[in-house]
Amino acid sequence: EHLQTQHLSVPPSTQVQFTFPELFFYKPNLWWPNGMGKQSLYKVGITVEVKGYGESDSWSHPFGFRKIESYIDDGTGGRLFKVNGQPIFIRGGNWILSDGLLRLSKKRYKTDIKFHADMNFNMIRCWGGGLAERPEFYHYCDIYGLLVWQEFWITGDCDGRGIPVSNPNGPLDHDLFMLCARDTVKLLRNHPSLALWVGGNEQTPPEDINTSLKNDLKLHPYFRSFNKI
Amino acid sequence: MAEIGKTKLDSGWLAARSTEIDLTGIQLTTTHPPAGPSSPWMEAVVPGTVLGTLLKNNHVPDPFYGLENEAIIDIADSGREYYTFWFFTTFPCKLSGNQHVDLNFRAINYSAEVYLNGHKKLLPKGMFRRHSLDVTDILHPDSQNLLAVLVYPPDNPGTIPPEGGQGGDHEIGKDVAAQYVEGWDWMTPIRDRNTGIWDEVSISVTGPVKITDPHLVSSFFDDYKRVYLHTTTELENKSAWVAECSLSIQVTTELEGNICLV
Repeated sequence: EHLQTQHLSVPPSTQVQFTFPELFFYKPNLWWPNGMGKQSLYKVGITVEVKGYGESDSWSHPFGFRKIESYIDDGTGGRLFKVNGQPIFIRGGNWILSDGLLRLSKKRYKTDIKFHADMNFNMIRCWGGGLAERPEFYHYCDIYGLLVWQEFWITGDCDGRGIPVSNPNGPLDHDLFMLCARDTVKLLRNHPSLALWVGGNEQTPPEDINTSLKNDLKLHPYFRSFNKI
Repeated sequence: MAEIGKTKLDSGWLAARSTEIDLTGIQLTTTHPPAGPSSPWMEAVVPGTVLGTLLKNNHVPDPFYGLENEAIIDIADSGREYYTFWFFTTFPCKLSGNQHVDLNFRAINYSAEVYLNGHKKLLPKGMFRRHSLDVTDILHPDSQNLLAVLVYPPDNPGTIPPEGGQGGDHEIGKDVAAQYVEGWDWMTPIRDRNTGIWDEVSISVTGPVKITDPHLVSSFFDDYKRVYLHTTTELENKSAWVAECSLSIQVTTELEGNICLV
C-alpha cells in the first residue's frame, strides 16, 4: 500500500514542482531519540519514468516518522523539547567539526556520533562558528538517535559583540547569506534527527536575515490545517 | 550509454599553487593538461582543503602537533594568491541519446572558476551552497574529459592579532563562511581559512527529466496511529519536447541485509 504512481506532463525546458497525494500509514514505527526507543527508518524512493525513454532519474532517502516540538518555558526561560508528544530531557554536547583541515569521513562521523550515543547523549549542537554539517553527519545522527541543533553562520564575537565590536550588521552580503541558508535547508531537511535551526551563537542575526529565516522555516500553513478524515 | 545516477569524482586529483602555473584554465583543459604529480603539480585531497593537500605532500608540517601551526605561513601574511589553488582531474562519460549530465559541487570555499574541456563556468561565492552545472553539451563522448577548478579563498580572511582571541580581527564575519578559522579561545587559526573543494564532487546522469530536492513531511493524528507522508519534489525537463512522466513513490522498511518489506 505504500507504492503510488502519478502521471504528469512536463513542458520542455521547464522546472515544475509536484506534490504527491499524501500516503497514509497506520501506526508506523516511529523514530525516537537515543534512550527513548528505536530509531526506526523507512526507505523512501522516488523514480520518474518518461514515455518513450524509460527510467529517467531516481532518488532515495532514509526517513523517520517523528514529531519534534520545542518552545520556551515561561517558568525557566529554557527551551523544552517534545518528541512524538513525549517530553525529553536534553543531554547534549557541543560540536565544532570533525577536523580543522576538513578531512571529513563517514568512518569518523560514525565513530564520533556513536561515541556521543554511547555517552547517553540525545542531542548535538552544531556551533555557529563551525559548519552546516554534512549529510553524512546527519545520517549517523539518524541512525544513533542524536537530535541536531544546527546554527547558522553568526557568532557573537564576529557579528557585533566582539571586542572591538565588529560587523554589527553581520556579513556584507545578506542575500548571499539567505541563498546559502535556503540551499542548506534543502540539503538537510529530510533527516529525522534535525531538530532545530538556530540563527547563530550568542547573537541574533541582523533583523532582515532573522525575519527571513523565521519566515522561511515556519511550518507551512497547509500542515497546520491538514487533518484528512 | 552511461548509467543513470551519481558518480563521485574523489580520486586522481592533482593540485598546484596558482602563482606557479602560467597556463590558463582553457589551456589546462585542452592543449596543456598536467601530465601527473610532477612539480609544481602534486597529488590532491578532494574533497578537502588546500592545507590538507599541502600536508599530504609534506609541504607543511602537521599543524596538529606541538607548535607546528606556527611554522605555516598565515594567509594574512602570504596574501590570498598563496592559497589560491588549481585542482585538476579527468573523467570518462559516454552518453546515449537524450541523456543529460550535471557536474555537482556540494560545497566550495569560497568561490571558483571551473574549466571543462576548454569551457569556463563560474562558481559564485559562499561556503555553504551547492553548485550544479549542466555540462551535457561540452563532454567528450569518446575520450577523457579534462576538468580544472581554480579555487579562491574567502574574500575577507582577516589578520590574527598577536593576542589571538575569538575570531581574530573578526574580518571573516564579513563573508558567509565558517568563522572558527581565524582561531578561537580553544584553537589556533587555520592558515588557509579552509579554502578548497571541501565537500563532494560528483557527476549525475539522468534522462530527459531530473528529480531535484524532494521534501518529505509527516503529519500525525489520533495519538500517532494515523500518519501521513507528504512528498513534494521539483522536476526539471531538460529536453526540447513535452515529457509524459510516470512519477512513483515507494516506502519500504529496509530489514536486515537487503530484504525489503513493502
